[in-house]
Amino acid sequence: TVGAVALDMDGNLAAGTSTGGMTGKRWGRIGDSPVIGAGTYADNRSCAVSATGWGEYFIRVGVAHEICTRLRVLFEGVDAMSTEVGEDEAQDWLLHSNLAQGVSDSVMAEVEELGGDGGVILVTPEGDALFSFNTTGMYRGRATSDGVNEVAIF
Amino acid sequence: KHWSIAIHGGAGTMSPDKMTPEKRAEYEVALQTALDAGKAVLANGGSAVDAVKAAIIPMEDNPLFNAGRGAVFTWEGRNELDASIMDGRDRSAGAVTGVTTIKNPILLADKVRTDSPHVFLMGEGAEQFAAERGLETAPPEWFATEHRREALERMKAEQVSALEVDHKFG
Repeated sequence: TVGAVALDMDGNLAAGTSTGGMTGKRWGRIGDSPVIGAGTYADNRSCAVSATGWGEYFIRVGVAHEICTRLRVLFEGVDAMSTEVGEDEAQDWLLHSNLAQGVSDSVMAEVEELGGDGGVILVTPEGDALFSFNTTGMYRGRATSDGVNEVAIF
Repeated sequence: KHWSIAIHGGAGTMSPDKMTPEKRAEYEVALQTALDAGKAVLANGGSAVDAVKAAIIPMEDNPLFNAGRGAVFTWEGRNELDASIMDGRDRSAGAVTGVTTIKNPILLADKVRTDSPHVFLMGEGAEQFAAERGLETAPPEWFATEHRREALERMKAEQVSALEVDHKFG
């Protein structure tokens, strides 16, 4: 499986995934295809996600949509917080709390609890490009306008 | 104004000991090629959707990855391809599953998103839609690779029970 997620200079997010599925699949099984909501999701209000792994578990957890929804609720909370503690302090908390990494890690932990494995990539409206996986490796790469440019496997 | 992109080429249980330096370098070059393609779109002011497609196409065309050319084989010995794409601006989405002749399934998924009232098309219907939209096709030998065929043969030799093959998932 391959995938990409991106944030453009207009602040728009997108996600895409493409796969051949799992070796030896039969009977029209499509549980390992990147179903919207499980393997692919994008929403400018939260993030863009592309997944790879044992698809049936990603469907049961609703991985891509679940990550986006949790982040959207948290971002809305940060907006509400800014009226109480001030925008600077709220944004500072947002930037330093690793919200997106924590959310994607916790959703992938749910996949693992059910017995599934794999990983996700995501980008946020703030420009974070993140990975989360519970396998020994994931072929991956990321780049940002701030100069990040890296590929990795293990 | 800033931009950002992340890509993946699959995940799994891999051993650093079993990957040769040559194979590792091959993967890293392929990943960097895909990343560069997406970066170029974003750095030139292109859209996130176009960047996603630009990054995925080189991986679909590279037999190293399980997508497009280099896809794994089904039990019947075919390469069946799936893809999906979503735009965060309006949450428009397109997906296809079980196509066998579309050279770059991510482009077909995007056509479903932009040129149809549907979100998810399968098999023959998806192929017919692709033909009507003039998507590039490729013969079965384009997608088939020897190392994937060998993987299927190994699996068949080791797992002959239908339950074992499908792990009871439908």
